[in-house]
Amino acid sequence: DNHVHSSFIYRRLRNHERREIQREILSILGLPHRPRPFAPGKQASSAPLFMLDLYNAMTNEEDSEELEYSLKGSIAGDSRGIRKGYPASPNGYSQRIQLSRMTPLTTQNPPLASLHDTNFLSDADMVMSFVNLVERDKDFSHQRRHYKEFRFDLTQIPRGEAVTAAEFRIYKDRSNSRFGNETIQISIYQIIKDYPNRDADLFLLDSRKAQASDVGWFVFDITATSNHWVINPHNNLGLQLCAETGDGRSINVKSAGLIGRHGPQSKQPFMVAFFKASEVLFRSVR
Amino acid sequence: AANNKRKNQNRNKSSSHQESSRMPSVGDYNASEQKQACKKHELYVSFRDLGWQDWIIAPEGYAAFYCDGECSFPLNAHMNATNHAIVQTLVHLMFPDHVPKPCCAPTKLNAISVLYFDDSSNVILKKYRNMVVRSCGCH
Repeated sequence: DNHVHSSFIYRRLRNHERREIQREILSILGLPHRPRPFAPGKQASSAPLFMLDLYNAMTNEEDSEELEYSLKGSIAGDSRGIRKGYPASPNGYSQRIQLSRMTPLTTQNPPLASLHDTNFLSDADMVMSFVNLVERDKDFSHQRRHYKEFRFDLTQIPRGEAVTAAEFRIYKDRSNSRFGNETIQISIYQIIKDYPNRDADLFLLDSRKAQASDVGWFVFDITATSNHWVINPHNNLGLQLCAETGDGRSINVKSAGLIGRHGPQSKQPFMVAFFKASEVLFRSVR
Repeated sequence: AANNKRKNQNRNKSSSHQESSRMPSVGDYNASEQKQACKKHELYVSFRDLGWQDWIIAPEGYAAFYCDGECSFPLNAHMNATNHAIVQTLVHLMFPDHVPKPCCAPTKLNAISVLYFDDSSNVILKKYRNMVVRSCGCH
């Protein structure tokens, strides 16, 4: 007798019922009001496709066995960053998997935190992608170094969420033909201190080697930095990305084939963080 | 009910109607409880109907069951739904103040994942466990 009662009549919600359900859902989502994205002057976010892939993977995972979304870390040698069991998406994912096959994730400097096998997605209660807030693109430093800056506002994180992993993702197209098939070193730094008339103090977070002909998404681990920024928002001065040839010559990031904020929306760089709820949010009694 | 009826009999000797001494037959019980037969309704919450499709990216909405009435449902291999409902109902009839009737409650809850934009056009994917009622049964 556990059947769905056919006599239950479907009808449109009345206004007060609509408001009641809206209030109920906002209280479950933990939101004070409904968000107003894309207000005039706000740029569109650069990660809906990636997040939609994650949403589909998470929904599939709920319907079927655990989803293996694992990032095999780079300790040294040729461990690869591979997403297994992850539906190849129309944009960068398939290229990303090719890329991880072609370019072993070797790092010259011991990585900050060795990425290890973990099931980010099924453990995560929340995943959040952040829009890059840098307005002007500086290209050239005082000490004649090419770089790109990226800023992300981590103060919007809903209360009670702890960062379990964070990645900076940037898309690489084929580099400028003058680099032939040279090896290019792409490095990501945390800005420690800014100065008006000299280069900023930087801290190397992660770096990758790529062939000039490589195409696809590059994923840099910035978990430690993100946790630091969540705890000390005033220290969040952003990231610097730069590219060098094999012999250490600094080259223009765009000519290295790296897509900045003016690239097609599906290839713009963004940051994504995975969270675990550190406290149970009790809803107000209604 | 039988006890109450007997007390009533003692109290008003005069009334010796045949009905008052009759045990409520299963027919009466079912007839009187018929209005409470187990029902599981589906409530579909559509984010589009709520006018929220500009910030909720997925899903379109979500379907949740809610239950009312009195149900019985398999508890395990031996104590199946019917046995449980009979035993529970008989004991309820004997001790109506202490033993509840078999009744209906959510017994299987599923998670729902919501993908939405926040005020700054960041994208948030959040998983809410135990959000959607998928089946009903006795608690």
